[in-house]
Amino acid sequence: DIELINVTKVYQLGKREVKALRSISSTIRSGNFMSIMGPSGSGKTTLLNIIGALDSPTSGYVRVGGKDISDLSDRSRSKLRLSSFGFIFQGFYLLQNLTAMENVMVPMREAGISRWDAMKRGKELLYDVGLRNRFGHLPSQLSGGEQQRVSIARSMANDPSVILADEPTGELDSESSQNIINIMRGLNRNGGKTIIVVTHDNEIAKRASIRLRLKDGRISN
Amino acid sequence: DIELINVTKVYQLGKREVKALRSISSTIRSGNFMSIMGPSGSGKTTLLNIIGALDSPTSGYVRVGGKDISDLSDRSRSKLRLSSFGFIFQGFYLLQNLTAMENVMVPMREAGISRWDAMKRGKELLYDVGLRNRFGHLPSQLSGGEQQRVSIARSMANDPSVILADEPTGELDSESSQNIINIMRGLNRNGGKTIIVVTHDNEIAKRASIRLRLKDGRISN
Ligand SMILES: Nc1ncnc2c1ncn2[C@@H]1O[C@H](COP(=O)(O)OP(=O)(O)OP(=O)(O)O)[C@@H](O)[C@H]1O
Ligand SMILES: Nc1ncnc2c1ncn2[C@@H]1O[C@H](COP(=O)(O)OP(=O)(O)OP(=O)(O)O)[C@@H](O)[C@H]1O
Ligand SMILES: [Mg+2]
Ligand SMILES: [Mg+2]
Repeated sequence: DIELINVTKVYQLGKREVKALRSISSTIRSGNFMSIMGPSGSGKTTLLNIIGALDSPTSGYVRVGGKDISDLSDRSRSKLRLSSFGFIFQGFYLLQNLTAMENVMVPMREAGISRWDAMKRGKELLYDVGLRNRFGHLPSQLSGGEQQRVSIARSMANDPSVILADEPTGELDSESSQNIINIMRGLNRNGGKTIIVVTHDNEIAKRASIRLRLKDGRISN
Repeated sequence: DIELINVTKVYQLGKREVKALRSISSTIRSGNFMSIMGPSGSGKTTLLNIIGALDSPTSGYVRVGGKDISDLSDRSRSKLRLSSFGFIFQGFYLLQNLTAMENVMVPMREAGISRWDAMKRGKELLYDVGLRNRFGHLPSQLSGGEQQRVSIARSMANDPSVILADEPTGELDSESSQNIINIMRGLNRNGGKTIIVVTHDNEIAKRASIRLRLKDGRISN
């Protein structure tokens, strides 16, 4: 379970303050499929990064499995993310000098998995997202949607219990999108994984059991 | 008018060949509103870059206003793009060390417009895409959809006669998307501009008078 209690995030820009999140409280139970929608700039990415322990709130608390994660050291938070959280970033953030296959293998090698096993699993994941002829391509040699799919494959590499996806189908056509949606539903229904998706795509949002809407940094539904 | 005659694009990756475009022929008349759809990896971005003189075909011809652009020097192609083409890139490609306002001003300053006039027009453009409180933010201080909107504003800076947009609403919610679609329709119907949009969004594609579909590097409709 992931609990957010009065989570606020304020950015300081010179004299101005940007209130990206204003006292957000919510509980995401293990195995939930949650969608987060809302206008551009309403705080969705900021919220997802805080849920996923990539960022900390300006005030308020985040508890993962009952434990307050702001009490954890940077090193423990890093370990938590590597073992339990799989991220799909809005900007992909693939390593530009590594191939599609090498990018997918990175989290596995970091978790101590052998090169052989990492490569075997990487193959399956890239097959699943429709990239079987693109293993050796660098990100600069891939289309926008292909880069997004490498990013999706990478997020599932360590079979994490929580998947945090920021607009995972933004660059995909409807057929590729349906494939990704089906993969996520499978991970949720069969794998019991918690899925938290920020999306503008109603095709994904309608599959969610919990639908959150943000507006100006607050929950609006 | 932009004419493509038997345009082919082949990438060499070691021993393998990737045929991104296979003998594409099409004419885009001045004032057309054309959409290009198709699966991820089907060649849409490659096609748009060749239409916009950012890339050259492996074989085949591109004529702009009757002139074969492969005959032009790099410098003349650069001048053509700056004066006549406005680009919205799939990856945005904003300059990370310049603010939203400065990014929008870049093409105007390159075209010799004064700082004063560039700033005045930059303000209007950023207002139009809903970013009036974000002028001074760096790209890293903007949401995904805000960065996309800066990229859209920048493409219109020099009031180009041709706008080439690669997935311009990929990161936007439906309301922000509708605003962008209305801006493009206005530029086309009132401003007489040629609009070529690569999109997965049917909301945009249905406004186009010409709808192209790509599949495996060929026109499939
Ligand atoms: N430099 C390159 N070297 C090798 N292959 C490349 C290179 N650039 C692109 N490709 C391949 O060419 C194909 C077409 O790429 P393109 O970017 O035009 O696709 P797209 O239709 O825009 O896809 P998307 O909808 O995912 O953005 C892709 O399969 C891609 O892997
Ligand atoms: N480092 C920063 N400094 C100042 N303001 C910031 C910073 N990062 C983000 N913001 C602002 O915080 C707000 C929320 O950003 P966030 O990325 O969470 O939005 P979002 O809902 O994900 O939007 P989108 O749908 O466009 O991706 C935005 O208005 C943005 O301009
Ligand atoms: Mg976002
Ligand atoms: Mg593309």
